[in-house]
Amino acid sequence: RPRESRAPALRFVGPNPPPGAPAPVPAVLWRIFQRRALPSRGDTAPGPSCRVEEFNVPGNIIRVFADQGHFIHSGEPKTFLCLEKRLYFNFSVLEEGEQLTMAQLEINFSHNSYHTSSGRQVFELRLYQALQMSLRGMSSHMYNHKLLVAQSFAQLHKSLLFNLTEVAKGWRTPSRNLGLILEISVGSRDSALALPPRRLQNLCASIDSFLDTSLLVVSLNQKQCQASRKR
Amino acid sequence: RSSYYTPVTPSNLCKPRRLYISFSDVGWENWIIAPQGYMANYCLGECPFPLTAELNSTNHAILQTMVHSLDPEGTPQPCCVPVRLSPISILYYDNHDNVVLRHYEDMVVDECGCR
Repeated sequence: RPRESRAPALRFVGPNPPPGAPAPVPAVLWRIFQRRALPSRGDTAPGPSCRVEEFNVPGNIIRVFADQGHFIHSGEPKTFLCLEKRLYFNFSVLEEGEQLTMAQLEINFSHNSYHTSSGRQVFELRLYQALQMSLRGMSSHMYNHKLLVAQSFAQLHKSLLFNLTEVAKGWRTPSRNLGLILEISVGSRDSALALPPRRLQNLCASIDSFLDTSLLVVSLNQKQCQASRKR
Repeated sequence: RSSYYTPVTPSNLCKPRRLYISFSDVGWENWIIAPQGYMANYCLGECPFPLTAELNSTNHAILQTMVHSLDPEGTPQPCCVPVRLSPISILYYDNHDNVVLRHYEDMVVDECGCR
């Protein structure tokens, strides 16, 4: 049957099957799905259908966006940065009438904590919002950017979570969605630059376990919620 | 997969009938992660005069059965349709390979009625 004739609410079948190996299903989505599909005996009846209890926000659609950004190799000799990466999430799938109610960035590392031989080593993570591309091209610092998060960590847990709800709301306008820039360095800029290059290189090597980033977005499709409320 | 089942008291009155929808049957298995299918049910049956309370009828349907009993050719019986449905959540890949968990209203027929 012609595609148009399908009910819009169930329109997720694309012209082609999803390409390549399917993305892994985030554990948080499995948990929420299973809790809704099979409420355990102790549960009260499922909450209102247009609210995500797990995050305590209104919503009837939860999406996990895969990061489509790329590592930034500025071509200059290695600076004090161990990692410099552009993060980009394609928001074009969000439908008109959907209201974004939460956005949470997750940065995953492949193992839990870093033990450096010479005692405690502190890494610094900075997250910038890319505001405007400068005329000179794609290197991270060619963007006007705004610092969103600056956090130091020594003992690292598997993943870091950041609430980017307000920033993500602005990304509904495609021209304002220039993504983020993630930097991870060995300590502050001065302390890193004071280290011998080889030492810096070794410390950065421990950052190699950087795995991936994803953005969990909760949104509310008013039309579908009102329909049920009206009835 | 629609299979008639023989209820204990055979009845052709309007009521829900079992219907299990398998997403691979409808060719969605490449997109849908879970569930693989679910019990959606459907409504089937007569709405005869007089309509009894358990047939979930509107006042209009009651009048229509009366007119049908007087003029069967000119006025059909009311229709047996879903009157109470419940939602399910579906986990799937969208066209950009994002993983989506979406709550869909009106996916399972719980009750049928004459309208």
